[in-house]
Amino acid sequence: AHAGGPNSVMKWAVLTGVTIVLGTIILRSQSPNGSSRADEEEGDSAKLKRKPRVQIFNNDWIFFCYSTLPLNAISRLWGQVNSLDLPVWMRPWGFKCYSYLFGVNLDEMEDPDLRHYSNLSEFFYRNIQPNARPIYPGHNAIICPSDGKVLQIGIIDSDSGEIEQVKGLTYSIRDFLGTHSQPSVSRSQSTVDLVPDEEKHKEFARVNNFRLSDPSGNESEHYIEVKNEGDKTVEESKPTMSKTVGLLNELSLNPDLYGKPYNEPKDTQLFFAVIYLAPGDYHHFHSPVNWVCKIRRHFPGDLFSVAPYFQRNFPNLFVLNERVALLGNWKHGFFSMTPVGATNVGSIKLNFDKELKTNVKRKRHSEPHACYEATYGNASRILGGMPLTKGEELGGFMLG
Amino acid sequence: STVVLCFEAPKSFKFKVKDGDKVKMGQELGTV
Repeated sequence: AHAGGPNSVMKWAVLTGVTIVLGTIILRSQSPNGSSRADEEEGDSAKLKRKPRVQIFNNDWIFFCYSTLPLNAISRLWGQVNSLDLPVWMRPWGFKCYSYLFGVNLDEMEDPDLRHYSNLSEFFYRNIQPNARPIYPGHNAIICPSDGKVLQIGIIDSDSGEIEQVKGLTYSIRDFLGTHSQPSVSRSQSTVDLVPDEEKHKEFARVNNFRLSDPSGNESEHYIEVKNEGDKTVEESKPTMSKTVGLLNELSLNPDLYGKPYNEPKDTQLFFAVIYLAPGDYHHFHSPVNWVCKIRRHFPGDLFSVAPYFQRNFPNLFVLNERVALLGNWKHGFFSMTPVGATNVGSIKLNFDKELKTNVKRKRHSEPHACYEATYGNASRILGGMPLTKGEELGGFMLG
Repeated sequence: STVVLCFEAPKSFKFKVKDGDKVKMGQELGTV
């Protein structure tokens, strides 16, 4: 500084001052009591978003800096780069190199000729031979919806509605799946119309003991008639409203929008399972059971990595990330399946919902919708939703 | 990417996998 003379000292002083001021502003904006009066009017969703960030900040500088990165833009760029067509001569050894690095099983691919995949995005979203994944039969069994690694399984505490991310770290099922009364929801009706298949749906309902909605298409009450083999049906033993029912009504079906409140058969519990897909895994997901999907809630969020390290250390990761919650019911009651995006795979695709677009550039300063909700009630009048059979391919994760 | 299942089932439901298991689509996750 001495050698550079007075103006370089001035430069250093200004730079240091600006850094301190910026750091203070960022710290204050992250601390809960630093929120201004205007913030108080913000919807819960904004508070909800800020709360986890505060936790991130309190948690660790690394996560704080990481959470300021433009991950959604990086993800879109990643997708665009990987959608550039590769020269044919480059494809075989390029995809073999990727397969070696990430443990891709090339033998099970539906189209084994690597030159047919024009870019990495297509190769990433490859199909496998139908018989490569036999579907476990069991009428009462739930199958794995995708390849991957089981990160967490367990029971959801009906009182708190909390799901364990890992030991000691939890997130709320209400925040994760959304509730019908949450602020800033934009609702739409899916335009899918399966009415011509009604006969098939009647068979589907009979096989799975689903109660049909009345022919006029009004939502009958969501009472799942479960025939217990041999002894009396649950219907005869009127279900008592257990603690779970309040949570389920909050989560899934808005009485004045989608029909009567959710009644449930007795002695049930809420379970959860978290499956992480590694970059080399087959990235399509399938239906784990025979069920009827009634609502889709798309939460445009961040795209943090969901690698096991982040799941172990990043609080509220699943509540912050972009995700598509599919809610409905199966023969034993409420059922939901939620694909959660990540930095490299921001695009979540649903085969039966072409209107769904994830990881799109959001208009600056637009009110951050808590979620975009679509209902499938008109997909099948008698079922009141989208019938999905066990093992059926529902969609997948695409690069970018 | 991650897939999260949250579902209601009778208390007799048992998971057939445990944390850390590698799974394939179509494999039994659990049964009532």
